[in-house]
Amino acid sequence: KKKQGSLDFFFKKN
Amino acid sequence: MLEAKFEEASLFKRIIDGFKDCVQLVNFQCKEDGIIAQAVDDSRVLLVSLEIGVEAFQEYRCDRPVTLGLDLNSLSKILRCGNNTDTLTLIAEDTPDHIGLVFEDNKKGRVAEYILKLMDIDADFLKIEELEYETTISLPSSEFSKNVRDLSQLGDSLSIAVTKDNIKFSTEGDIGSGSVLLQPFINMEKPQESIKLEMESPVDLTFGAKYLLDIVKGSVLSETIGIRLSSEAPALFQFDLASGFLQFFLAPKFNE
Repeated sequence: KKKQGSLDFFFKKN
Repeated sequence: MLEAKFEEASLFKRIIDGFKDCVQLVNFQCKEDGIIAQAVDDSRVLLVSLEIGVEAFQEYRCDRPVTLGLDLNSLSKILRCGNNTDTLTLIAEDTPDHIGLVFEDNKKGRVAEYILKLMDIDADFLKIEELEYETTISLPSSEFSKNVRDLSQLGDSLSIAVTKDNIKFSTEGDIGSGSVLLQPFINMEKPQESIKLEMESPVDLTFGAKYLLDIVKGSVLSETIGIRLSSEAPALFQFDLASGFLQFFLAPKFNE
């Protein structure tokens, strides 16, 4: 079973 | 003062239709060199990034940077009031609380003016440079849409696997499974129907079908879609405009 990833894992807030 | 005139209202309508179903409140940042917008969906899985270059407009003037906080549901209501072949001019003051939209049919001398109140949208702007991708593919957006719509009937996840020889879309669900295998080819007469593949290392990524179903709505903007994949970055799905682009960054699913 796969879990949905989040963009917050990849992007830093500017 | 912002005055941005589209030769045809249909272009701005298609741009908004391309992403209004996944994000609602969006800050449009207008500058001398065009308009950019960025928004993340509520689940923080899908990021939309829009750039409309000055060349996309018949006339463009932006004296100083201005941010337009727009509710896309409300904007769409007004955009539906204009005819596709009308010119559309967006007008805003330097520190606006509303935006004017003027539709003109020059042949008939018909002028329709609408005012849309702006929203104060508190959204962070994410840094999206410096991403490195292992694989870049390009294919007709109609082909991509069909595969996503077909396969998403069977499962709520859709995998995209790329090797040096082919691209495979696949899914598995309760009622069964399905896959579509595509091989790269160049159509010299109709380049937009080509399937191109550049790969440094194979990738196999899984995405939520519901997000891909949102992304394919961008197909109204371009006959081709560019897809960039990496196991280290959100996938990038890009529709090019004559001047600018609509990009979707989608976080993949991962093994628990």
